[in-house]
Amino acid sequence: MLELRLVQGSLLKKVLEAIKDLVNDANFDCSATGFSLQAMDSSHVALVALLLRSEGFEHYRCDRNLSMGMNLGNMAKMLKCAGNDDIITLKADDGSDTVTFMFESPTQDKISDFEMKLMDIDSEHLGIPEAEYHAIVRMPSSEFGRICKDLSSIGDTVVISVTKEGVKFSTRGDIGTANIVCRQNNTVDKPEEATIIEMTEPVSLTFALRYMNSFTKATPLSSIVTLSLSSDLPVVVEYKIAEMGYIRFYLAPKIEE
Amino acid sequence: PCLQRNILDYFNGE
Repeated sequence: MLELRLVQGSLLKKVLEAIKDLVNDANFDCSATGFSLQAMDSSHVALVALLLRSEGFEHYRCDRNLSMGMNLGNMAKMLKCAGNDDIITLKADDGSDTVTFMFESPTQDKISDFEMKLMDIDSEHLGIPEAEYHAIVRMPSSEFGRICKDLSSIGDTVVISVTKEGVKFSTRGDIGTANIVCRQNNTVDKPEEATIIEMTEPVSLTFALRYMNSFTKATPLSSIVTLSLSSDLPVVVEYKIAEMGYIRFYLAPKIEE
Repeated sequence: PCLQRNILDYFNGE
């Protein structure tokens, strides 16, 4: 028996909007720790890892570990039917091939049930080693989203270079080139507007902008994004989900042939 | 020309 009650149902709606275009089908894993997902895009270039900790739910019952295969497009369709202020409850019986989403309006005057078919998904769970990153950039998520969108109108790839002075996003295309430098700035009034760079050595990596732009669909989940870069690892683009966990996107770099 | 690496080049199956 599984029963997860999330008072801030809009979080789950936002999570699905953030990942549904990157991953078609995925297993949601439910354990005492929380509600989680790990899935790769169909080209195996990007990986998304989601964790919503059990403590973040108003009610969290998960009698035994359960893996539920879902089509994320269909799940997003169902969650779109929940109001932004609705409480969302997920329910599944042991051995059932369906999951039920229950939506309650804040005043309890409207209660909806949506039952969705589960699917068998053969997916490999990858071990993501703990890593020391050469550079960690923390910046406003809206700023990062704007940069990725702007650069993708010029080129297909972005070179992210981190030095002590700042983080530079560069692209080139048929019409020309673009460079955007964000300097470290931790003296702003609001912490969510700061750009903070922790660096042990300079790093410069190239990534496909198509994927970066897809990751920025998680912007509504957090005002801050963290980019973790090492010369020999996929970049980690992390959006923390307040009080609950995180959504992390891993993207393999492009390298000179 | 840049070659797109694969995430499986970095993370292994458990």
